[in-house]
Amino acid sequence: YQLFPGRPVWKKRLITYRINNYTPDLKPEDVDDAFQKAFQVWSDVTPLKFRQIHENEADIMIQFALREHRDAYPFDGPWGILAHAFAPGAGLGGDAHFDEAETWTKGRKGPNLFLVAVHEIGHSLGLGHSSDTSAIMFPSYRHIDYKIFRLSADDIHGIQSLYGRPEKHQVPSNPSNTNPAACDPNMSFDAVTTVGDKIFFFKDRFFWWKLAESPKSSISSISSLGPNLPSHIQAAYEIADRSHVFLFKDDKYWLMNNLKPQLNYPKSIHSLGFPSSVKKIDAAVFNPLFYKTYFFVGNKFWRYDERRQFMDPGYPKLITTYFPGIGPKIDAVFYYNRHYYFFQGSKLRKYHVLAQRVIESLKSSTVLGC
Amino acid sequence: GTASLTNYPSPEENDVAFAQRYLANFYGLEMETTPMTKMKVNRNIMENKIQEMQKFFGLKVTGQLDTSTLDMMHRPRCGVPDVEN
Repeated sequence: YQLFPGRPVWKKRLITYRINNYTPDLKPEDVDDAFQKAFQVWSDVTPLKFRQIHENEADIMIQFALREHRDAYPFDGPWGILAHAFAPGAGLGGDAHFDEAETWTKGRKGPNLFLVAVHEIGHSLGLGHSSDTSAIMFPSYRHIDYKIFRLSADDIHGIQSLYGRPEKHQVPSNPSNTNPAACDPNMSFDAVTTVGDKIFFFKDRFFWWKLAESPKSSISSISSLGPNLPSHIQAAYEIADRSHVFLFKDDKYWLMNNLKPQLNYPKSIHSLGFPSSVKKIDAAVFNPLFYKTYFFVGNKFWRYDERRQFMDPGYPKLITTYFPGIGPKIDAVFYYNRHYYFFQGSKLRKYHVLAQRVIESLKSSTVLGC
Repeated sequence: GTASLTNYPSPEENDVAFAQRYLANFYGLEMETTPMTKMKVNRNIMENKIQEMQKFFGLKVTGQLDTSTLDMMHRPRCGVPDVEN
């Protein structure tokens, strides 16, 4: 995410908005509803509250306009530029303008007013454009199923960097919105590992973390663990009795000891005994019962002896052969209480280590309390 | 000799003109206007700005107006610039 130069923000928590005029494309009550919902998306994840007023100057003045409309940024007719908004401030500051040459819709036949309103209000609150394609603050319009729209982790991180989190007592309009992106039914994770009494679920530049036994989760950025740690982690595992957590990305791996990144890392994965043909690790898990680590690459896996510090002979082997019901490939895996939890896209399979069979199938997002 | 009766810009010229407007709007492109240095300097400036835009959108950074870059430029979008200007 980006912020505007000088980081302009609203210095108050209750912000007013006024819809100056209405597009003829939709019924007035549909326009009101679209903006009310759009503001609610942001109030759900911040301490901010918004109130619509119908006269006098509001903090955020909203208007539909054609071509030249008394600011230095004329619109350009259908499509092209859909709307624009100004960073928080007096006068024009915070205002949002929508190109009346568009055919605004509640659906998908034209630019969806709700989706564009969420984006422009992001600007009105101080967010710049994001290069994260899953973020609503990505500059190009693309249709999203507005019925299950959620802010991305990047959006939430950006707005909370300006205004903080919602106050504790504040119940979001949509409970699952406390982890909006997490509850996406198609959620898949880059990597998962236990870390002490918690479980870390890595995704893009962020990770959700939660106590193993609690459905509630929080979100943090990977860079908060260590500025030199990469985003888009591909595999992770913990050796709990050493308080070691290993993170893998491409052909490198990092070690955190008591959650402190260790110097003289990253190291090459080939120093662990992988052949040069292995370029990255899909998933990894340490089994404390055997004191061995399993590395999953494509449809095969290797086994590493953590005591002797080298790869066991006779590997790689096929995942489907030795982990019935799992594979052929997996995204992430972690070990907890005599079970592996294998993630394959949006599917989660609970696997009994000793019985060597899948005992339950769930949705990946279940682990985050969705 | 013969002279062309029409002076319609070629599709490429259209693309370049559209790209210049796009980069001026959203990436702060400012073209050099003094005739003597114009051509070469402008080409470099334009290439740098195209690279900046490609980097922002996660496109292949070529500095050229290739298809994926032009497609992204033609997508409907927000009027706020992508970079500080």
